[in-house]
Amino acid sequence: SQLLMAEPEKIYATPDPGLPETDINALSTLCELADRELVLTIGWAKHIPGFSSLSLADQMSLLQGSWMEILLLGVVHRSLPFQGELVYAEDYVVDELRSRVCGLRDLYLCTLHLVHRYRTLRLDKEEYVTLKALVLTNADLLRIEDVQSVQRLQDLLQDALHDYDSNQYREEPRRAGQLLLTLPLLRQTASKVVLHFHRARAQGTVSMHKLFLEMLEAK
Amino acid sequence: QEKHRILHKLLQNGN
Repeated sequence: SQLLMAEPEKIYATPDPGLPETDINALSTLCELADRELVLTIGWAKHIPGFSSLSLADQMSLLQGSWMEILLLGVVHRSLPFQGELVYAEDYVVDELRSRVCGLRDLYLCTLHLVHRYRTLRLDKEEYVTLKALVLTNADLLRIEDVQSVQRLQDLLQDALHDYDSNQYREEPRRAGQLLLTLPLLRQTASKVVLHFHRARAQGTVSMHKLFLEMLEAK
Repeated sequence: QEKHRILHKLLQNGN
């Protein structure tokens, strides 16, 4: 219930309706959206029981390692009820046509694949918030100073997922494990998205806000 | 941490 309460408010992209749908405008909308979502994500992380007790350096490393997976999992969760549509924000939905017009078809297809995976598993809200917190604690441990404390937090969250699923889905004893097995695909997809933004940054055609750039540089 | 000023600041302070 603490994780459910920590969930950020709905987010709106408010894209400029006067601008034509081009790849640069679409990427600008997504970068601006991601920048604001990063602020919300940092605030969200602080509400995860135990996160704020970690050292500041470890809090930073965890967020730097996992932010794209966290944002992507949010998009996936918002998109679950819709077929063929990615809900980046309440007012910014990308379908196949829009993805082609905006030059985002590759990202659209791999993210849709992820949505399909979670839809097949019928990921519910409680599982989503727990999985998202687990993703935060599952960043590269090589960069972590106090591995034991991060491990303790991760164990706590993994126990929460197992407890929840064994109560709610008694007929599916492997459900929690199946959810954890989706994490490699989430990481792989997040890497593709990060690469896409790195390329866009190198081309210099899309303006990016400072926090987004800072987090992108950490990857 | 110097390179990641905004993240550092947002974690240290309230939002």
